[in-house]
Amino acid sequence: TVGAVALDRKGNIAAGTSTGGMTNKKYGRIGDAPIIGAGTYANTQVGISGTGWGEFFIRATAARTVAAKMEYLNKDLKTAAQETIDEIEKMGGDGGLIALDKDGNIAMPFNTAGMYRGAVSENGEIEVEIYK
Amino acid sequence: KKYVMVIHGGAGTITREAMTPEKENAYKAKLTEALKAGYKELTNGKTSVEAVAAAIVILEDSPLFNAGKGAVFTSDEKNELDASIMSGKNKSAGAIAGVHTIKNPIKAAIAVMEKSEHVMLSGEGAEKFAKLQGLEIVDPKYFWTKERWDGLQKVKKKEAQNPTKISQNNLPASYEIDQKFG
Repeated sequence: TVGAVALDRKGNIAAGTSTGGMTNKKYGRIGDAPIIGAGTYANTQVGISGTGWGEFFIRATAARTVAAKMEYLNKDLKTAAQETIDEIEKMGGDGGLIALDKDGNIAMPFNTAGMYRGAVSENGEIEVEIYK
Repeated sequence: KKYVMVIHGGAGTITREAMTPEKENAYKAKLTEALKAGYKELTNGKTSVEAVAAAIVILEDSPLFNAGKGAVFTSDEKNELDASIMSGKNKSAGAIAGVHTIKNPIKAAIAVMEKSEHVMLSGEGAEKFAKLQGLEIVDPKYFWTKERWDGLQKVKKKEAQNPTKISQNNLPASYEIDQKFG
């Protein structure tokens, strides 16, 4: 799965996710990637794209949950994102997500190895990490 | 520091395949290329949707990632693709699911968002819609890669040896060989 969240000059956020699903999946299984609110979500405050065990991201409405924690509980981005991943882990799932808010803050929580991540600042400074 | 774009290239593969220094460099180079593509759109005054599309297309076209060209195989030995996009400005959204011939699924998701009254299209209908929108349609063979094919065969072999009862909270252990979460 791959994903991106961007913040443009007008302050608008967009989030996108694209995937080939899971190896050996059967019966037309659909994961979280195309489910708005589960694997992808954006509003005027924040954008989120997820990757992980899709069934759990769907059951947790993961992407929307990050936004809701910020909207209704006034949580900061990092707290909202981390809590959501922690809740997925408690359910038995794993994976991670990326999030970018309207102020240019990012969060990239995960609970499994093999997370490929990258970010670019408004000055064009690029950061790329592979978390082992 | 104010960030304008963040990307991910998936999860759960490092422990399941050999990560050589060369391969790690290849991943980092492609992620950097995707970030540069998105950043270029933003600095040119394009929208966040256009920036997301530019970055994801780079990753979809690379066999390194489980999307587009690098998609894993289903049990039926097909490459089946899903994608979605959401614009925070007005909460418009588009998604496609279960397609096999759309070269860049993220473009199809954007087309659903911008050029249809729907949010999600699936299967043959989604492919028909993408074609009508002028998106690039490819032979399903385009998505075939040896690494993903070998991964499927390994999983099938393991599953045949160790059949496991499946539930929502218990996928077969064999999946852990090369699951490529999506």
